[in-house]
Amino acid sequence: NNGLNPNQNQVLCLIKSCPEPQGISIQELKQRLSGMSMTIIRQVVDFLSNEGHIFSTIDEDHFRSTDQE
Amino acid sequence: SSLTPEQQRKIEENRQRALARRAERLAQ
Repeated sequence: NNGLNPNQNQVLCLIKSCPEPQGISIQELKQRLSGMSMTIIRQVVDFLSNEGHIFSTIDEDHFRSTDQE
Repeated sequence: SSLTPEQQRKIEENRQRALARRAERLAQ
């Protein structure tokens, strides 16, 4: 247990699985997580950023995990 | 799509900041 809720784990898992150097876009996250609203995805992304699990890359809409590499 | 040196620099900077934030949270 890493202290994250299921939504947070799902988003983090997708971000970690993206091999692109610029990371995954928020639009792509929305496409892959069809059951999750954009509002929730943005909330989760903000939380994960604040906790240092992820960071924005080429702009504020692309994310990578600090666990990668 | 390959990244420009400027983009790479920005990404590394953001990554270091996030790692520092993560360490801070874990220390709390």
